[in-house]
Amino acid sequence: FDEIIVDLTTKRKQYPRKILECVIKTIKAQHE
Amino acid sequence: MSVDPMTYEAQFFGFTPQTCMLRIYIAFQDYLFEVMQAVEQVILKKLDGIPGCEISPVQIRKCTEKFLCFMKGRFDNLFGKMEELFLQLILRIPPHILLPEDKCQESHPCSEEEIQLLQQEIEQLQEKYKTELRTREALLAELEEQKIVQAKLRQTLTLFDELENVGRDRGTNDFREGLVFLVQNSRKLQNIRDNVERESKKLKIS
Amino acid sequence: SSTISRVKLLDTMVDTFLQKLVAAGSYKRFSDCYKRFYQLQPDMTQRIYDKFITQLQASIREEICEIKEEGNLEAVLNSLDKIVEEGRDRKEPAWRPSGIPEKDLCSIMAPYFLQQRDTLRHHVQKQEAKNRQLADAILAGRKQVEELQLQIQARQQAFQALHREQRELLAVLREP
Repeated sequence: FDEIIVDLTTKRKQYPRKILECVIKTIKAQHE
Repeated sequence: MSVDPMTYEAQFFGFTPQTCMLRIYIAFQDYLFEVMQAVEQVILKKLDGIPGCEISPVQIRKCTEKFLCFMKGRFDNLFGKMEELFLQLILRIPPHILLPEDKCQESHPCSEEEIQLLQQEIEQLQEKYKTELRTREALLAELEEQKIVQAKLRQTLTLFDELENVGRDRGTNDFREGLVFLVQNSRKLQNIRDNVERESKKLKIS
Repeated sequence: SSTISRVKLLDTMVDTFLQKLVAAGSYKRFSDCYKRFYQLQPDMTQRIYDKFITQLQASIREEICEIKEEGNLEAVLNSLDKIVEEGRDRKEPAWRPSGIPEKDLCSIMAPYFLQQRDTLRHHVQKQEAKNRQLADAILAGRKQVEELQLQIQARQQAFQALHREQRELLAVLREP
């Protein structure tokens, strides 16, 4: 249970930033 | 009793507070046992050094267990209180606090519907921009055409001007006069030619 | 308002825990449990007890230091102090993850989509303005072409009239 919580919350902390990097790359590519 | 998984705290610390407390509890408890074991070892060693001592290791073990049992009870009680305070005051994110990585949840709250609308608007704007760019191409193309047409038309006008200028070079200030002047000149030339022909006939006859 | 830092609070709590634990495991209690040894060797009992307490406290403090170092706990707790301090004026409960990632992700992406939308809006408006200028230039150009055509038409008609007159003139001039 503890590992699941840590895994889940680590994703909550890190994934938005990673996804955002992809979104920003996509937006820049579209812009170019 | 539902367990509070303290996920928001785990998001911040990278571990669950309960696990942290468990880790501390186990470490403290191990130390208590280790130190007690060391105490017992020292006492047994001391007793070995006393000749004719009647205290047996079993008796010492009983003493150790008695003291440890009491200490363990107090330890658990005290640790429980400390854990409660830890989880309340140290390893807790107060309910009114938002972590920095979640700032935009409150600065730009956005539902899924809103984000879809936003994406639709972006697509429409992209289409509109492409249309404007195509319009620009078409407009620029017509501008180029206009330049060519205007150049041709000006060329034609220049032609007319040159025609007029020809007349002007001959001292007539406009084309009509030029033409009359031309026709009169050609008329004179005709007369001169007739005269020449007549004279040459006379010469032949004589 | 002068909140104690979490690190200080932690140290205080551990100290209090140790004090109370030591108070519970008093020398009297210790000597009661090891009564016969105590009667045999009171001084030795005292020394063993003192050593027991010192060792226990040292081990527990050392453990706390290790945990602090291992998880860089002091820096993490100090940064939490800072975050809490920054949010001290707030009263209402703050946002928490909904448990639906897609939903929570929307607000994170919103600022970037909004920025993209504004940039696109700006580009579209700029291009529209440029195209309006181009369109005006084209209308002016069309007008100019029209004028040039009219000028040429006028010149052409004048020239044709002239030509007609020329022929009449010639006819007159040519009459015997």
